[in-house]
Amino acid sequence: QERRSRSTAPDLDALEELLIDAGIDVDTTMGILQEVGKSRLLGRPTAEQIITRIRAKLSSVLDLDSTLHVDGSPAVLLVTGVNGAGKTSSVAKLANMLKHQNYKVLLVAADTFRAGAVDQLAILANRVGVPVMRSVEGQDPSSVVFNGLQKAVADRMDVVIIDTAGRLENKKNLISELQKVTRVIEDKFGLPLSETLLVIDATTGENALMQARTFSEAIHISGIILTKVDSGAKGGSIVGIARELKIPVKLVCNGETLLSIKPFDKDDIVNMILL
Amino acid sequence: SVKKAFGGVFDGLRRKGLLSQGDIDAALAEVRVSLLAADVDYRVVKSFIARTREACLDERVLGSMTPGDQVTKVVYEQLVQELGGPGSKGIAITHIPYRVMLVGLQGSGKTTTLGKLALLLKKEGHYPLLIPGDLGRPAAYQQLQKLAADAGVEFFGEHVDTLEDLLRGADRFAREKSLDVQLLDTQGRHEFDAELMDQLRMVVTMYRPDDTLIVLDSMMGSKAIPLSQSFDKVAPLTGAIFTKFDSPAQGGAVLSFKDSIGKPVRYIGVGEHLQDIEYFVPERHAARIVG
Ligand SMILES: Nc1nc2c(ncn2[C@@H]2O[C@H](COP(=O)(O)OP(=O)(O)OP(=O)(O)O)[C@@H](O)[C@H]2O)c(=O)[nH]1
Ligand SMILES: Nc1nc2c(ncn2[C@@H]2O[C@H](COP(=O)(O)OP(=O)(O)OP(=O)(O)O)[C@@H](O)[C@H]2O)c(=O)[nH]1
Ligand SMILES: [Mg+2]
Ligand SMILES: [Mg+2]
Repeated sequence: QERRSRSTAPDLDALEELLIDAGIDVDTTMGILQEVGKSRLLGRPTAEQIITRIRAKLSSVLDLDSTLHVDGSPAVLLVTGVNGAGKTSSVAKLANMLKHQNYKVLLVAADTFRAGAVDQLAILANRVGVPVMRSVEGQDPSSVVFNGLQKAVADRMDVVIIDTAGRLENKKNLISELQKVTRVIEDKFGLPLSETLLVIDATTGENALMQARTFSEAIHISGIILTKVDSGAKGGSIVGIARELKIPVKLVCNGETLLSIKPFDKDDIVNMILL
Repeated sequence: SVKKAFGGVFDGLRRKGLLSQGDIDAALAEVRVSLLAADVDYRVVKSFIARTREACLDERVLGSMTPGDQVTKVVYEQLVQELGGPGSKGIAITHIPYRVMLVGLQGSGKTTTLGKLALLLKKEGHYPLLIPGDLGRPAAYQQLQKLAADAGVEFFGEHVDTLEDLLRGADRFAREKSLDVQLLDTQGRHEFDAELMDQLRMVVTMYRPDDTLIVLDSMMGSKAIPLSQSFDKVAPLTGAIFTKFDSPAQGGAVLSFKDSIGKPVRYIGVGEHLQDIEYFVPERHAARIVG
């Protein structure tokens, strides 16, 4: 009798800890466990059954279109996010990926603030084998972007990827700067943004959801690049972001080499969270 | 935020006049919830609440004319103790040469913070040397070189092949130029980067740092503590610097750090500019929390 209950009773506290430990925010975790628990009306579920239901729930929440859009002549991809998240590295990895798909890629070094930012992207561009539009310290990022687009059109590039400076979501002047950059691309220059990618560090806690909320309120965010999943962090913050904002993860980065990037795989991520 | 939740609890208590043990328990239950919600480590919260409860059931609180104020004062005092006791614990240059090393996860803010520390030490009358010990990241050298120039401090710019040559060369350079404090930048790494963790072990043996500070991103959440414990095994820590404290993230790990690692939080980074560093002052942080 006792042996039977041990193997069948689902430990909800342990499940809560598992989900929270995977980085899923508290509200989303509670919501998932409640919804999964509700279906208890169909009988007393075992621990295995609850896990199966959680897996199905996560899978359905994350079921968003994760196709990377490279449309436009040239296609313009803007990369943004908070300081240190992995924007510059991801821009280089994405450039490498697209170059190997035979796109002609131009990188734009629009981080005109941080020490060594332009040098960092220039070195990476050289490693990938793509041209980079450099900028000078203190230059208005919007003017760098405008010049970059002009160069892309003149040199008949297929894709332009724009690296921007890190910015915390509560810095209103920096968020305005980002809005201005999108206006320069879409209104002033007249090219639609093919992707505006928000880089989210998998090691970030509850604040990741606030980042996504604030950035997506300021500009349209078409997708997420999730970084540093090799560090042991599971990136569960993307679940709350998908659930509340319907923003899909398009790319996942798992290391510091140019090849440590792959398209989002829903099953991979759900397995990573539940492991 | 932690501040808002705490504020509500103490305002309610102050309005009550005489307090029963039940009132205090209820208030501490709310304090417990806000600490947990702010990512403070579960075990740290448990022992903190236990000690605070004991201190609150003291005669000076229960017998006081303004017990609500007394409870607030007790929580404040307990928080200050939790954070390592009163007074900031900055770098103290007790002998020359004094060696400092910053370690931490990729992108946490090490290089920027090293520049900030250099400027701060210079303002306090020291002669720091910035050492570009990150041989992995593209343009890490140029990044630190620029920060050194902006801070107006010396930079060890000699191009070397190995970390060993770098450390020996920097030491020689510091002695030649009579620079009293060496500040070493290191590559970002995590606990599963086996090679990098071995390298860090070796750097500690070669450099023999007087201070090893882990640079932690305030938005990291509770994972900051197990991460720090992993680093501590490889490079014994003497403290932490929490960066991006200007972000709206709760930074609850600040409260758990001293308890879990046994060393205090020493500085906080509060912005992207070189002057955006502050001594971590427990009284100030505790006051910020209790409102
Ligand atoms: N382990 C690991 N490290 C990563 C990953 N992505 C980026 N990094 C590292 O994280 C650090 C910061 O990356 P950057 O690309 O400079 O980040 P950023 O967002 O451009 O930073 P700022 O421009 O300063 O805001 C670097 O050391 C990268 O090598 C990843 O997927 N895994
Ligand atoms: N807002 C804010 N940004 C910060 C703070 N400290 C560092 N940063 C920013 O965080 C980003 C990463 O800083 P770095 O100094 O390059 O980080 P790092 O730890 O050296 O990175 P790696 O060497 O790649 O591991 C940069 O954009 C910095 O300007 C801070 O206290 N506040
Ligand atoms: Mg960058
Ligand atoms: Mg660095």
